Amino acid sequence: RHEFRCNVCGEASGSA
Amino acid sequence: DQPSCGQCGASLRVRSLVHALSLALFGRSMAIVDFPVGWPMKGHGLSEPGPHVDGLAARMDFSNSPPLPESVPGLLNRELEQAKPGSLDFLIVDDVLEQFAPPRQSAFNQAVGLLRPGAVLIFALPAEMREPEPGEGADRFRQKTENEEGPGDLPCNGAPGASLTMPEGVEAQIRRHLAAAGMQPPRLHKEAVPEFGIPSHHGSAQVWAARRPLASPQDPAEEGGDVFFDQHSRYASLGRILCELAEAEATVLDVGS
Repeated sequence: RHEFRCNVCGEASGSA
Repeated sequence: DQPSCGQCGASLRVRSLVHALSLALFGRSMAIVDFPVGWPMKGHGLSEPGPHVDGLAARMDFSNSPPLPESVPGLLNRELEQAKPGSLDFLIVDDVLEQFAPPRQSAFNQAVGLLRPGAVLIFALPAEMREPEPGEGADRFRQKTENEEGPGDLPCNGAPGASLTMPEGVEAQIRRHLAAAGMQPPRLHKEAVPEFGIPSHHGSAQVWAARRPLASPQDPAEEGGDVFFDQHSRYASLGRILCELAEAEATVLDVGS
């Protein structure tokens, strides 16, 4: 699982 | 492409498009929520509805036409018949161009014709391209052609449905189409953007960015370029350099002349 920030909604998300 | 943001459902392809758009407009990769509100740019998308469409529309003059699932030549004509030629600062074309039967040059010409000088075309193509299996996908669009893309059957992208993709040598063909449409050499975005969950080599899409050249002031036949856009590009780059040089929490007071 890879944590990232979504560049659409700006929220922290996971699992690219 | 599967949704991969647990919050808004944005796919990897959409995030890659946003990355390319942000680089083209602002010179750096930002989330849409961090784009300035009221940004004086006019854009259009040929994209499935989604949070990226809503986010862009909330921040600038942005409209969107969903691509049709069974798109055929003429789609751009239908979708964009209301758009004024040379009126857009950017156009996003998400998995549409490959659905045109040859000659595809007309699709590129139509798309570019909507752009003002200095504007950008951002588009995604399926990353997986191969020759079709017998009886697969694109059969009903299959046709012989003797145009510049060579004779023979059209390949399909292996995805469900009837999407067509470019034959082998797609990258060279795209570059040729864009050059013939008068665009500057395009950029194929292959870079990883780990902070936004974009790996360097992913299988969902190729995202390209190409810019229409600014008109030369020496060429009276050309309509003048948009000074604001050019100045913005310069100041955005200058601001980025200053930010990189400045100490943490430093404040840039002015980047004027």
